This record gives sequence, C-alpha cells and structure tokens, in this order.
Amino acid sequence: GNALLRWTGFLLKWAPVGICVFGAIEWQLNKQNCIKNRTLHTATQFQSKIYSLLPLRLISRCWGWLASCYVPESVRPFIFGLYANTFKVNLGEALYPDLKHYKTLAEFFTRPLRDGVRTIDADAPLISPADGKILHLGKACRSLIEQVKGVNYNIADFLGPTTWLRESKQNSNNDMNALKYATNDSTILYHCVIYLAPGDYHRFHSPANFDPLFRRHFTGDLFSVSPRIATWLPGLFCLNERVLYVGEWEHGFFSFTAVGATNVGSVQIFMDAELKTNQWVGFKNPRSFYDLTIDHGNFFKKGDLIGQFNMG
Amino acid sequence: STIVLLFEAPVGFEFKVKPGQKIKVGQCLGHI
Repeated sequence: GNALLRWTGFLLKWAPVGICVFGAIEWQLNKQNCIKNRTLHTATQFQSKIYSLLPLRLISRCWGWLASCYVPESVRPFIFGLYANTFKVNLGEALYPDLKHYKTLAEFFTRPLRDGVRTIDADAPLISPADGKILHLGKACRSLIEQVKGVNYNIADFLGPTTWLRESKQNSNNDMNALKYATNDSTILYHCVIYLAPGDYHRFHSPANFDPLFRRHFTGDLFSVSPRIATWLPGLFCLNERVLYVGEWEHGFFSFTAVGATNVGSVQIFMDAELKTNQWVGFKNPRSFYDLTIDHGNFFKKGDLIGQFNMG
Repeated sequence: STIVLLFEAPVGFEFKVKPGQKIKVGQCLGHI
C-alpha cells in the first residue's frame, strides 16, 4: 500500500512537468516543419474556390475609378508623396519629378521615365522588359512550367490552343505536336517571370527583337500576383486575365505575356487600340479568350516601348 | 502585375539573373 501511494505521489508530482516538456518538444518540432515546408504550402482546391468567390473584379474596377479621379493640385504632393514614400518610388528617375504635374493617381502610377535613365544592353539577346523582381525562371520541361519550386502548370493551359500555327500555315495536328514543332532538336523552351511592385515603373518594353504574329486576350480572374500569392496559388498565371503576344525571334518561338492583377487589372498596348482589358464579364465564361492576328510589319525592336499596366 | 516570357533558345542559353533579384528595363536577362 505504501509503494502504491508513493508511486501515485510521484506521478502526480512529475506528470504535469512531463506533459509540459513533451508539449514543448512537439511545438518546436511542428514549428520547424512549418518553416521547412513553407515553400511547399499551396492552396487546396477548396481554398482556391473560396478565393475565386471574392469580388476581385468589382474591387479592381472601383479602385480604377478612384485612381482616375481628379486630384486637386494643392493635395497632390501629400497624396502622391505618401504613395511614393510607402512604395519607395524613385522620383529622381521620373520625367516629371514635380508631383503637382500628375492629375490623378493612375497618371502618377504610369509615369514615364527621363531619357537615358535606363540603358538597353546592346549585346544581350534578351533584356528585361520591365523594372521589377525575378519571381522564377528556368527551362520548361515536358510542356510544364515551374511556377514555384515543386508546383508546375501546363504551357497549353497558359497559352491556350496553338491556333497561331495554323494562322501562319504551319503544321498543327494537336497542341503537343505544335509545341514540338516550336522546339527543334537544338533548342528548348525557357521561361522567366518578372513581378512589378507598386512603386516600380509600370511601363514595359520589348525584351528582344521579335515579330509578333498573334495576340490572345484571356478574360480570366484578377487574383493578386504578389510573390506570396504566386507561391500559394497553383496555376495562378493560367487563371488570371492576361494578354499574350506570340511570335518569332531569331531562335524560334517567342511569347510575351502581361498578366493583370487586382489593383493593376488593365493592360494597355500602345499599338493595339482594340484591346480592352478588365471589362465586366457578366455571365460569360471567365476563361474565354479573344484572338487577333497581327499584320506583318509590326516588328518589336529590343527596348521598344510596348505598353503599360493601368490601375484598376 | 507580372510579365511572363516563354521563349525558345539554344540549349546553351544561360540566365544571368536569379530568382529574387531586382532588375531594371534593358538589363541583360541571359546569354547564349
């Protein structure tokens, strides 16, 4: 009886300590696993569905309306200065550094740069089309592009059916054959994703000398494309509204795609007046797309100004 | 907003930039 009492006393005294130590070890291990697997944490189908239910187009269009409202000259330095400080805008590079020059926030957002502040690398076959941050790059293997490490999306989902090959009277039996056609034995497909932060210069230029044959406008969703969402939402670039120009450069196939987002949902291409982005889609299929064949002669020279992203 | 480039290039093409790197218009992205 004494032994039983002693054993019970021991358990009552030390069991809470043991439980606390065990809990602390579990908590630490769980925390370490979370840190290790952070890059692989992606949205489930349910989470993606919930996210897609948010009225992002409505928010985007309201934001666009607000951004294009006239701002009285007296408050421009305050409002645009606040924006510039928050998003670290380099006003020294702007063509018009005086904040009073811009009538609206949208105009300030798409401010042009002074001549000579950007140098086009004459020797490089491929240059950056925009100011920003490299999100991801690499080879596209087996018709797949890596969005983030371990998460891929299909080229055919991103570009849509390769009808431009029929347009240019080339062989096109199906998508796979078309992609094989685009890639001969000594070449492969590469991809590069550039993210433009809110304070960056939001105009974009031609990344190479290329001949656009075809334009496709996908009226998709307007999810955020911030690096955090791009890491979280699989196939983000296949879901969002985007405008892609497909053509050829000296090494074969070349495509340039401007992907819209919630705050910056409109893509404007200066040579393409017919292009209308971030419109009400109503009850139409949000994944539908509109094509336009481009006349020969609209050649993009490396560094040429192509267009800009607009607010809303 | 984001720009995605997808292009065909010789097998020896090498990117001169890395993920996470900040870049400016006109800066070299890669060499063959």
